[in-house]
Amino acid sequence: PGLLEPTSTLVRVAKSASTLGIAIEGGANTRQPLPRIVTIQRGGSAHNCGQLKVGQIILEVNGVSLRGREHRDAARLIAEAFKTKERDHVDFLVTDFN
Amino acid sequence: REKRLTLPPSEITLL
Repeated sequence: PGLLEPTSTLVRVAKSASTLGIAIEGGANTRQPLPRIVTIQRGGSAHNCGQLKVGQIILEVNGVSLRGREHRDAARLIAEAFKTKERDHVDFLVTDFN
Repeated sequence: REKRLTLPPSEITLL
């Protein structure tokens, strides 16, 4: 485990469905400063992956930190990571602790 | 007493 985020986990989500299928809340300047997964939709890529869970906090997307990013900026970053043809997966660094 | 945080709740986005 790293020193800064000892409980974080890297989850690789393959783009196995046409949607990512997660809902997030939170972002800088809200009560939830880092995005938290609030829903995982059945049949979406995240659900198919089987490793993301409701309640997890997303720390990084493809190695890019979400710290200090407002909700819309974080959501845009995740959406773009899913949309790009450059990769067939999205890497999420998540933690179970808030 | 401890002051409550006054930060607003976040919107939710489906991705």
